[in-house]
Amino acid sequence: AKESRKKDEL
Amino acid sequence: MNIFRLAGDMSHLFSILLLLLKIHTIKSCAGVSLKTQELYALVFATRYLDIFTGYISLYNTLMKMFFLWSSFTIVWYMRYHNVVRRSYDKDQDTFRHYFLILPCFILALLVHEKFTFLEVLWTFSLYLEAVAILPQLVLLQRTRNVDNLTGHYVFFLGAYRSFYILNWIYRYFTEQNYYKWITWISGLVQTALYADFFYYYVKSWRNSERLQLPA
Repeated sequence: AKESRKKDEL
Repeated sequence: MNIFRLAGDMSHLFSILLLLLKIHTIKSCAGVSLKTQELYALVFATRYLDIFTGYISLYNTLMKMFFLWSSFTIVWYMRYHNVVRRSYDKDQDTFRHYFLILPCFILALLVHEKFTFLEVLWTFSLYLEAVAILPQLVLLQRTRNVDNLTGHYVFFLGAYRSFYILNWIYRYFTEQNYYKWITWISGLVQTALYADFFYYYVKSWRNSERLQLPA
């Protein structure tokens, strides 16, 4: 889950 | 960006524009909960600290700035504007919003993905957003006869949450390694809180009646 944390939502 | 996410963001934007229209043009905030608006201001202030630390897109940055600006503007109007503040239903808007903030903060300290300052605040903002509508729903319940703009405002806020759930489902099936338990669970809780309101909103719309919530 390393990149699933990218917060691209508002 | 998929169509569900865009529809969600646009509903959110539209709901805030409706509220600003009511407050700025009609100079009234009757039926609007200041407690909920203060909670949203806190939600955005704690979540969008990442404006300074990470860049996603111009769209994201502009939307974040709009949500921050609009939430503080609405609170300012309701508290300090000479005309608007007089229409605020202070005696009805009695929900103890401070009681929501502390549990959300403690939960964020306990359940998060990384124990860093920004990450805990971001998690706190998710938990708080999930329950921030409660003072508004209680106020609606109390005033019972809901004016159109306030009713539409809550409806579009709920629509925004529903579209986000569709967006998560879509992303789960189309992207690899896309799962965010904390976001999903708090989002589901948040959307569930609107279910009762939605029921009465759709019912009044179908019968073309004024929205009235049961006592």
